[in-house]
Amino acid sequence: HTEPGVGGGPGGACRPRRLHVSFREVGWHRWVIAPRGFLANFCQGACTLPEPGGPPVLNHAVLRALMHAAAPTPGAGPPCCVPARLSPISVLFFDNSDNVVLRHYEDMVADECGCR
Amino acid sequence: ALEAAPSGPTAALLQALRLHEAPRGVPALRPVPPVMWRLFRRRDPQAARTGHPLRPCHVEELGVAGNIVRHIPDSGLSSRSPEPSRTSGLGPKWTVSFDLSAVGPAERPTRARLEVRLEAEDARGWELSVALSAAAGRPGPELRVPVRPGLPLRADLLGAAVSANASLPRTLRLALSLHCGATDARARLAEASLLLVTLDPRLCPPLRSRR
Repeated sequence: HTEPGVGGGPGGACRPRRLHVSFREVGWHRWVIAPRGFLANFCQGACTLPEPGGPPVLNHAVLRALMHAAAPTPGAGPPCCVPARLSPISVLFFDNSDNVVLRHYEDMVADECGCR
Repeated sequence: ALEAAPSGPTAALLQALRLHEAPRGVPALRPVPPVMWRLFRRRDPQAARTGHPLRPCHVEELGVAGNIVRHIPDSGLSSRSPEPSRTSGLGPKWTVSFDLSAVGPAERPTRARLEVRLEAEDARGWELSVALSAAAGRPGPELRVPVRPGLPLRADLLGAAVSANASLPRTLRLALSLHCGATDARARLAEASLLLVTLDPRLCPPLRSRR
């Protein structure tokens, strides 16, 4: 699920937006023991010139934002708003051989977004 | 790089979670072993956020590398009915087997712990020997585990019945023999399970050089 309108919608500066992944939605709720779902989030928003307290920015992104502000060039748009810090999740479930399985997955939740 | 993305959200989620097949039918629900709950809670991302950094691809509680932990019940093919023992000093014998077909070829075992629950009136001084079943055709080292009344027996099989550097067999068959000094000792194998930890290196983040 994404929850539209939370935090002002898709506009605004680059930052994480809520994206909830529900195992029930794909009919796995009998198999997945825990969690029921997890907040994966996604990154969205404008990457303009860096502002204090704004998303982390690479130097290259600053140059790109400057170029875009000064002379927009087709094909060379502003920097992109992408995950900058991710964290893992663990899933406990029954597999098709009736084993109880615990799997760890790295980089599954976008905690922070940045302009790149 | 991920393989070509199959269509549909379920297929995409399967691929993201590196699961080769979608859940089929309804699972035979059984209680979740306490060790699995403990390991799940230990890896709870909330703990990660509160300043307890989790080492990727590592199972802290068991102290080994790994990102997949399976609790595999014995498939009960020919276990629990003790085979008569003709050797003096040897008590009942059992054969237990574990279905490892779900383990992928890229997974490397880092821990294989057999857990057995025996029921016996007086088990003082008994020992249980664990070895690959003769049917495996490859005699391996025999492990000896002291029987402690009322407590589950645990035996680490890696390096003994399970090789750390070879791919796992589809089925692991083990021969259990009770050394109790009397052939008419009464004991019942109540439960046997395998806790298998494997590492799939493809799921581990590349070591990032510090900037």
